[in-house]
Amino acid sequence: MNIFRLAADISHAVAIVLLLYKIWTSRSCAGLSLKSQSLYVAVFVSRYLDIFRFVSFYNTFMKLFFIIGSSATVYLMAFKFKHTYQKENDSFPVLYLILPCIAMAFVLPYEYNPVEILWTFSIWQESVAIFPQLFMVQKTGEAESITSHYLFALGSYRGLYILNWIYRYVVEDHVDWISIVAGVIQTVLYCDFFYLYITRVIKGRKLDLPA
Amino acid sequence: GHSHDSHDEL
Repeated sequence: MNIFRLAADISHAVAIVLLLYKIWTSRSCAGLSLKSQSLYVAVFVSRYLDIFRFVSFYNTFMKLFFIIGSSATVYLMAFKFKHTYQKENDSFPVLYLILPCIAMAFVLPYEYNPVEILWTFSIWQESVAIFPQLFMVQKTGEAESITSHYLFALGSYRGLYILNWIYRYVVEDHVDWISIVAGVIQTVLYCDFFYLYITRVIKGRKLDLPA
Repeated sequence: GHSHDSHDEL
């Protein structure tokens, strides 16, 4: 564990809590992509099949937190506040995201066994899971401020992991190419959003995109 | 190593 990884995990957890808080307090999931949130559940469940293999209390606790938090988000969006879900704006064709990730999992896992293939799938799937949400923001041309904070926390997390990977390469000689390449792609996807967030949301303005 | 045991990150 190092400071970058801890900050990244905290940022990731904060993102999930922010989203649940937004949905619960506004009693609405307007502007949120159920497709992205469903992909995250798939990501966490496929990656954390090793949840019963003990690494540390922290590791197990965080895995449980991510699975339960993302599942609760999907539950609220798909059932409790379903009437507020803007299905017509959540129109990104997700199979174009899922199929290449399945292909990558079978073509380039570290080892050929079910757990490794699912782990590889989860890493690639996570890297592009935010696409439907960013697509929705682009399509409607706006995001509520708390949704922007959520996206910023979620985007920061993989960016901080890049610093963690640099640190681990230097200090521990540890390299995980699949995580690094997918993590860089994931972070790059947020660049446009980061720019808008810093130039608009931090200055107290709403995230309205130019038409 | 690249075995599953090295996937200690979240």
